[in-house]
Amino acid sequence: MTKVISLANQKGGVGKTTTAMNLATALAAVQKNVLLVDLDPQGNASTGFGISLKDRTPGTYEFIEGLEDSKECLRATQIPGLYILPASEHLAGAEIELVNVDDRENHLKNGLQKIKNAFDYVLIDCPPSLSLLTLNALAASDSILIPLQCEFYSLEGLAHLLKTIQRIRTTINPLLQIEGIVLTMYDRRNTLSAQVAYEVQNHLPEHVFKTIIPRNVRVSEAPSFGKPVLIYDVRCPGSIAYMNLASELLSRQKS
Amino acid sequence: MTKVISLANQKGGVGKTTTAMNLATALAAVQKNVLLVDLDPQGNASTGFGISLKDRTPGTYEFIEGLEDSKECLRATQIPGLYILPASEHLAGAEIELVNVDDRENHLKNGLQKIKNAFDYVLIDCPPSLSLLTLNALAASDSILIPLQCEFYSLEGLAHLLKTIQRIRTTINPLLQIEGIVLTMYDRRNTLSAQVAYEVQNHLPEHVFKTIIPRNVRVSEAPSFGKPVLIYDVRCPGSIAYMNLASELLSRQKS
Ligand SMILES: Nc1ncnc2c1ncn2[C@@H]1O[C@H](COP(=O)(O)OP(=O)(O)OP(=O)(O)O)[C@@H](O)[C@H]1O
Ligand SMILES: Nc1ncnc2c1ncn2[C@@H]1O[C@H](COP(=O)(O)OP(=O)(O)OP(=O)(O)O)[C@@H](O)[C@H]1O
Ligand SMILES: [Mg+2]
Ligand SMILES: [Mg+2]
Repeated sequence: MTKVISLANQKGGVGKTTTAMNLATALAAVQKNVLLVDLDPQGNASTGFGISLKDRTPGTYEFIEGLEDSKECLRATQIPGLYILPASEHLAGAEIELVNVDDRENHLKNGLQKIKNAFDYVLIDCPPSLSLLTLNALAASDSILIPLQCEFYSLEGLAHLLKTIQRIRTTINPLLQIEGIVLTMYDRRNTLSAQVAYEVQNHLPEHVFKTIIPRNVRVSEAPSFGKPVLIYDVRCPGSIAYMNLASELLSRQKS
Repeated sequence: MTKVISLANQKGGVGKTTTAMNLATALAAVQKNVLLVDLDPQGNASTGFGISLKDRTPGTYEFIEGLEDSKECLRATQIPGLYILPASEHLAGAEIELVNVDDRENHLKNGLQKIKNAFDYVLIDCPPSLSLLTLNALAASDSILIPLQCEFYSLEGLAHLLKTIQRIRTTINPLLQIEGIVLTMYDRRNTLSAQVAYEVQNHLPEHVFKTIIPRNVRVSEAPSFGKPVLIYDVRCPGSIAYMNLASELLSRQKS
């Protein structure tokens, strides 16, 4: 049974792309078949896997609009078992084009119906907004995984995001669950990280992953080599944390 | 002569809000009359100035849609000479509502025409996207100030943003200038910051501000107190950098 998970948070720069890429890599490393959907017109996940700008069409845009055969839109990555739907700048146009189309929130869901059974996990990397692209992702998903940077503004955005999830449950996707909240860029050197972690663990204990992703410069170096940090430097603190996150996610599935 | 400047970059979490708030504060400190427009539905700039969630309507949404008298939408801040147009969640609705409206990119511009002469500077804090709200900001602006986090993904987004600016010059705003690129969250401890700074300073020397904003935990602590860092801790490295940025901006105006 394929599980579709959206990595979403309207706050920018909280680690959505980094978490999507490395969770996908860690799951593929334990023999899961994984599809990563790059739904952000910035195309950071596509860059992070070394997909050149010239090789991104057809990609997610053509897939959503039904312009190409789905299989043509997929790309293999350097990781066995991990495929990606790459994002190009065209995707920014989809935001406006979809507004006046019937069933506008379900285009991605309808596309994924045709191919998702070939995968154990589909992870969707969302742009930093609650716009039509993100609504398409949440309509297509079984659950949402929320990366939360250990900063004040992130905490403030969480309340707004949880309200939006409630609204989505009563409209486009009654089955949407919260997979969990993962604390990212935790910096032991400053108290702000500890305060934010304490707030979230206290208010939403049932949703917060035990694994916390530390701030680790190796993580931010990896994208310039077109690799997830798990491949760039498997022994660094960031990689170890992402492997722990994957095993925590898998053990939650079982119970 | 009022100057309207957008703080924009579709990459999330690069310091748009932090730069908008502290530049506005530093300009007000040297007796300029300043209006900060919070154009992000997240409302981080409104939070950063301590505007409570209950006090944000009427605000930017009502101002853009022409639902209220402009003066009703403005709020004074704790800083003399600095006013804010606060953002509420309604603003997220404007993205979809504006798509089918005539002259959809010029709603903010038309609204600002009526009130901007009361100010020396209008700074617009944009959401992390190139959507209709950001297009409204760029249509209304004399120039764009681009905060650029010293990270690889930011660098990649810059090329895309510069192309978008070219497109805007040939469509909705032929007069749009580039005010400059300001490097943010520079971390002396890691080489990535230095590499990104070197790349930008080498490729676009005429656009990069000499002032670089260092990563400084006091900056990220300030929002939880509802104050810009310039008020929260005027002597910290972040505050000193923002004051230098304001004087660099002012000296560029004169020449
Ligand atoms: N654990 C970490 N340690 C250090 N840097 C990190 C870590 N996680 C992410 N980063 C860096 O922080 C920046 C933001 O991360 P990322 O791009 O994954 O966030 P995002 O939420 O996807 O951003 P956007 O909102 O623009 O889509 C990137 O430059 C990334 O390399
Ligand atoms: N110089 C700095 N040193 C340390 N932290 C900083 C600095 N500048 C900004 N921050 C923190 O980094 C985070 C991102 O900054 P900010 O919210 O201003 O970016 P943004 O571009 O406005 O984000 P968004 O794309 O979500 O609108 C915030 O938590 C902020 O407090
Ligand atoms: Mg991202
Ligand atoms: Mg912001």
